Amino acid sequence: QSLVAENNRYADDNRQFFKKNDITAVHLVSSPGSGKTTLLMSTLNRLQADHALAVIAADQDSEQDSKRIAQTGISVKQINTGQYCHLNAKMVHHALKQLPVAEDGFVFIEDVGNLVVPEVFDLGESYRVLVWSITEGEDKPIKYPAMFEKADLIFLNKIDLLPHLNFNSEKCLNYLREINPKAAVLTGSAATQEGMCEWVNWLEKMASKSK
Amino acid sequence: QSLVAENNRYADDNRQFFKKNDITAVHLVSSPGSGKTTLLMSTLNRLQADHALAVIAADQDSEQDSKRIAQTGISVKQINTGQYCHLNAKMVHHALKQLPVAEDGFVFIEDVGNLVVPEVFDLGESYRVLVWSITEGEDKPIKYPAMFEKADLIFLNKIDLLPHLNFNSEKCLNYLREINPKAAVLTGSAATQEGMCEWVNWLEKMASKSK
Ligand SMILES: Nc1nc2c(ncn2[C@@H]2O[C@H](COP(=O)(O)OP(=O)(O)OP(=O)(O)O)[C@@H](O)[C@H]2O)c(=O)[nH]1
Ligand SMILES: Nc1nc2c(ncn2[C@@H]2O[C@H](COP(=O)(O)OP(=O)(O)OP(=O)(O)O)[C@@H](O)[C@H]2O)c(=O)[nH]1
Ligand SMILES: [Mg+2]
Ligand SMILES: [Mg+2]
Ligand SMILES: [Zn+2]
Ligand SMILES: [Zn+2]
Repeated sequence: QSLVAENNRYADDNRQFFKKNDITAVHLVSSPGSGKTTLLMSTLNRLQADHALAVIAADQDSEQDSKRIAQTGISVKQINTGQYCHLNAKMVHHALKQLPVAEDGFVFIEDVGNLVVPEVFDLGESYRVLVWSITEGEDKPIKYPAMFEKADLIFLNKIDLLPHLNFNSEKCLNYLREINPKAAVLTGSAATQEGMCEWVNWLEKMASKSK
Repeated sequence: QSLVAENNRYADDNRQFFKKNDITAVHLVSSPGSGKTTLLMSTLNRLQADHALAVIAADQDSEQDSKRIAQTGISVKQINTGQYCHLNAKMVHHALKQLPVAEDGFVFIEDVGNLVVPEVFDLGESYRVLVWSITEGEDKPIKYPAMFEKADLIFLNKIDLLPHLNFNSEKCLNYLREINPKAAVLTGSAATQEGMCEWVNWLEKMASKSK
């Protein structure tokens, strides 16, 4: 409980920092390999002409994702969470100090691939986006309700594979609505770019909201 | 640390129970939706003519997997781990008391979909099998070294999707060997049944080993 209290102090601090600098902070969560980094790279490429961007990339171990993201030329800070199964606000606080965070832009935070958290930690982000790959099956919302409840948007990814799977889209949306009736839902493919326009539009709409 | 000590007392107890009854206990782990339940159902159908079988199915929430497994007619006990992100030996200990565990058979334990564990808990199992879906990408072993290190066998699943993915099989095996040079590796598809014969052969070989 005191872990949560300490986390929330840092979260409030992060949230103040983002607000003061007009930054839209987007926290990406998902299972391992659902497509967060692929989606992020495509997103950064589309936003960089018009917006200041920075990324915090987290994994239990390795520098894989920060190396990939660095290819876009965007500033990225890698965090290895080690024993911790997800980011906390203190880690984000320290990472922000090591990034060139410019006013009026986006900070993207890619969390460790993990849907199981004992407690959903506030990082101080503006929005929480859950990337859900259709390859994982329709019932994930009811198996991991805490993570699905807290999402502002669900990006249903890898729809290019739909023809080759037994995926029931109706069941999928029913399970989702059972757990989170209010989340925005976008369907797409980070690989083929399907749905990317709607996704970037949503991001820009959210960014302008906070102005 | 005392959590681990308490766990290991129950794990030793479980291990004794399995040994005394000539039971081969197989612990299945993976990311969410990699195919554990689908693989398990096919496995149960193939083993049930010759072996006593029982299943422990775990998820944070819901009865989804135990309902599916029950369709095979095999006895199954559902555990909801709630706040805990994976099974522990105490939960398994209690579940075993509620299952008709017959001598000289298999107990399959499907864990919560999760590759991130602060500590890899011993359940008292005979073997640990990691189901890794090729849809998750090649670099999972170096991102989740603890889980990959502890696997006795890696079942590389969903290879029916290989033609539709950018999956580099060589990279995949290199990353795996970096983390776990000794694990057995089988490739297959729980959906199309490819690789199922080799998988069942491995299980029967492991079962006869402990006799
Ligand atoms: N077919 C298909 N594959 C995709 C798509 N998006 C990502 N992938 C593939 O899925 C695998 C994992 O993608 P990543 O972007 O690394 O996923 P991630 O969520 O960042 O993974 P972690 O950070 O390790 O949890 C890679 O092999 C990608 O090429 C998609 O829309 N369609
Ligand atoms: N294409 C393909 N799909 C598969 C394969 N195995 C499982 N699936 C699909 O993958 C999805 C998840 O399968 P499950 O067996 O429920 O996976 P799981 O690991 O038990 O999932 P959780 O218990 O929720 O973590 C389902 O839609 C399955 O039909 C496979 O070999 N190929
Ligand atoms: Mg990633
Ligand atoms: Mg399952
Ligand atoms: Zn713009
Ligand atoms: Zn047999």
